Amino acid sequence: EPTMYGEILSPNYPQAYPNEVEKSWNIEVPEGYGIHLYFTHVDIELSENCAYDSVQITSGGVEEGRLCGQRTSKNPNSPIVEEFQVPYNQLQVTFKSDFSNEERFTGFAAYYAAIDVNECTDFADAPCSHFCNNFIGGYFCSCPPEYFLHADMRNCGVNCSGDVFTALIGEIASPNYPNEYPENSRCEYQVLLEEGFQIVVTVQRDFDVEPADSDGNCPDSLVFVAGDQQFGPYCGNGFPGPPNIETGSNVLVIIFQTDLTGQGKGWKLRYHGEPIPCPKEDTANSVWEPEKAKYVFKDVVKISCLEGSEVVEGSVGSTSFYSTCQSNGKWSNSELKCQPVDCGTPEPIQHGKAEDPESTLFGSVTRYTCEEPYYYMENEGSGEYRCAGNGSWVNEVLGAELPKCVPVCGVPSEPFKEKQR
Amino acid sequence: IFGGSDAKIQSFPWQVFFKNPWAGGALIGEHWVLTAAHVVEGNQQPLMYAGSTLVRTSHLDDAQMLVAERVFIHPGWEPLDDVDKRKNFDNDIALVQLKDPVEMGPTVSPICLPGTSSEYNPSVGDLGMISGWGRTEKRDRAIHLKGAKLPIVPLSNCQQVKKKKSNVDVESYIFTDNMICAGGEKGVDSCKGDSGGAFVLQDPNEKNPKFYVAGLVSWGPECGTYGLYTRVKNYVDWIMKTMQENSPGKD
Repeated sequence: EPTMYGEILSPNYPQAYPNEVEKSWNIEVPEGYGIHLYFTHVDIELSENCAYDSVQITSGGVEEGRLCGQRTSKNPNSPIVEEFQVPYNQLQVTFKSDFSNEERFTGFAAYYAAIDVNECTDFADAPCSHFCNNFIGGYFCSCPPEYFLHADMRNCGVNCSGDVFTALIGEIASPNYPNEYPENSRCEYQVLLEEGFQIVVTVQRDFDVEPADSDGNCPDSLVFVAGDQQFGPYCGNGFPGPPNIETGSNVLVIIFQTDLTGQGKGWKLRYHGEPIPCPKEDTANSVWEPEKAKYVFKDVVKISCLEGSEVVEGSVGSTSFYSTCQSNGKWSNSELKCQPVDCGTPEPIQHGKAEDPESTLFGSVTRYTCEEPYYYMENEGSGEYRCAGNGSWVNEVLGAELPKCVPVCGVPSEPFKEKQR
Repeated sequence: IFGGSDAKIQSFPWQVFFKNPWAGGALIGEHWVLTAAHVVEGNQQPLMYAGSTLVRTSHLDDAQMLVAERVFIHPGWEPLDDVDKRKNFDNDIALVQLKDPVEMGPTVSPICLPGTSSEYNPSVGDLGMISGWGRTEKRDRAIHLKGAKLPIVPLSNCQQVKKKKSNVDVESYIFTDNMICAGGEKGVDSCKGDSGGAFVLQDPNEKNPKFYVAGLVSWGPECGTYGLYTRVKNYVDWIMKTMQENSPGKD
């Protein structure tokens, strides 16, 4: 069990230690403490490098010291003849004697005590990113004002995340800009605009973020994430990205990550929402009103079909329809198209027929005829009908009215020849 | 027909056969038959056939049967309880509306109505044609259609027919301007059973032979002399009005 202090005596102490013995003591004090080991008596056969008899102090496999010979205190007020301090809580002491002692040596007497370790200063690696506070048995880290201690309880960062920008135009800068940005921080900002707008980012020229290392990795970095797209990481002196970043999305996450070192001035950017454009589509058979070079989100156009074409919705035909540029960059009613008017098969008439037209589309011609010689076309006109823009077969004289075949009157198929009586 | 000869229906495709009473009519449209009022008097559902030269029952199976929808007797026709005592045949004209349209062809086609101009006023001397399955010199009824040509004569010719039978007193009959008198010098005449058939004249405005109905077989003092025909031109307005007001599709 770890103890706060203890005594270690060589075999038979204060009598002469025997030949050919080896004895070890594993000293352990509570964690967070170091060990102060001090000798009050050392009387061990002297040899070069203490090769014959010795007491060896090791910690973590590293030899802290090896003693032999006789030691006396240099301080008349202190009984300590030799001492060791290790910042670790474990220590091993090993006593060895060989077989060749001719004189009488009494060995050693040593004491150990747990001592406080100053973790803030006793170790090569700084345990805290900012302020280190030692206490008996441990230490704790603390941070400057406006910084917070990360969950690892060692590193301080700036609480810079969480801002959500919803205005159509805005500016965002790194913490402390234009002063040095904080180290060891991760700032996440979100720009969230109405659907139908894409965020366009312009980073100021005075961009100053710790440059990339020799492998091209940015120790501090600015990254833009828009949907599946990522822009960056960016670092260095002067912004290395394009003058304007068109994200194509209405949601943008800005991530600024800094490491422990290498601070810079930081960055500042301006963003604005640009309405998503809708493509101007092929206008065959149709006219768009209003006519524009570019159409964007929320634009409404009236698409009118040219004469001879129509848009069919279900079973209803019309000459125009409205389309709206939607938030996804696509037109509403995009399934509707102006198509050539189809008058369909000419309607049959009694005692007559319409010749099969080559086509039933706008402008096509058909001709009605009656079953001659017993019927004739009652109405004037040639019987020629043309497929009109309103989807009807139209005659110059009758309009959409169908021709009428009426019986021929007063004409016998055989003349009456009176037989002579 | 007296003084006539056998004719094919193709020569008189407008000729309609009335079975009961045995009479005739003239097809003037897909839905209309013109006949004499006395033919349909008291018979609102006359059975008619078109397109057959012969009117034997077996042949009528091949003819088009015409079913009456409604009968329109001219409002000027004087109704009588005892038709045998009739001496007034003024306005002897009626229209029969058909239920179904008649299919036209070489054996069935209508006769034209007279135009309204004076050219369609039948004049004495105009040669017309009659047809029918009525009485002949030899038979009470003809099975084979007969036709004849006969001229229009002055109405006085009809008025002055000397009676051969004691029960016909011509002078007691009414003669009006709605009647045409026609008859051949050789006894060409219509007779009983020909009533309602058309007396047709050639259209004066057509180069190719085309006929219109100038008269309807109405009555006569004695077969084989002169006969009286309803003057159709006087009724064109009534005919047109009746047909328009009762055309299919109108309530």
